[in-house]
Amino acid sequence: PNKSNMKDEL
Amino acid sequence: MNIFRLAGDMTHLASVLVLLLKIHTIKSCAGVSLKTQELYAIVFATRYLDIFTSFYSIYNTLMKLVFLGSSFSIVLYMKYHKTVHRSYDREQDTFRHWFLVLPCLLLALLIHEKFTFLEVLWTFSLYLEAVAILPQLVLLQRTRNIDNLTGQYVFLLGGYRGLYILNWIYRYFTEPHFVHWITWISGLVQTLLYADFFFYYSQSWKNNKKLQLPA
Repeated sequence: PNKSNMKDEL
Repeated sequence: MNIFRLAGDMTHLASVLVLLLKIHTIKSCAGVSLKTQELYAIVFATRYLDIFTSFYSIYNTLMKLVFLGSSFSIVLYMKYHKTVHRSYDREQDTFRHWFLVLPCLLLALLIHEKFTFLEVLWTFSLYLEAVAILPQLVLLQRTRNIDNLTGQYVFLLGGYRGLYILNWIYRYFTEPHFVHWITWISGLVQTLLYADFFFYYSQSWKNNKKLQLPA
């Protein structure tokens, strides 16, 4: 399962 | 996207707009730390390097451009605007903020999720954002009392960080594998730095007197 990434956060 | 994160982003947006409007309308930056503004410009520049390579949403790209534009224009205003730069308190704003940049860079080289150029700089921006408010808090202590706009600016910044912590709690319970210690710890440190300011700010509101920070 792909780890959710934080790059979608500002 | 959840309500906590949206509220956090809007509060963050409000903080930079409050500052930009203050400087633009009254043409003064008294009480504002240029060092903190320079650190924030570096934070955004190193965090949003992926703005051209990865696209998440219109909202995400738009907000990145707004944060980059506002932070750099605040720095340019304070450094070069003929009227504004005269109100900059150079003697009091003496925090050696470059001493914050190097340890954050070294820490990012040591502790990161992936050892790539973008990831290390992104992690560096997290660490730097955690401490970027320090010169501003030191300046507030020195100048003793603050005008309400600068107080509102710091207050809104603290609010944005608090809402982001709620956003992480929400994402932890709603998304599988949502564990990001680096972001959480640096975000927590940053929020704690505001804690004492919040205390004095709320006291001044309660007693309805000018905010006096202890020396």
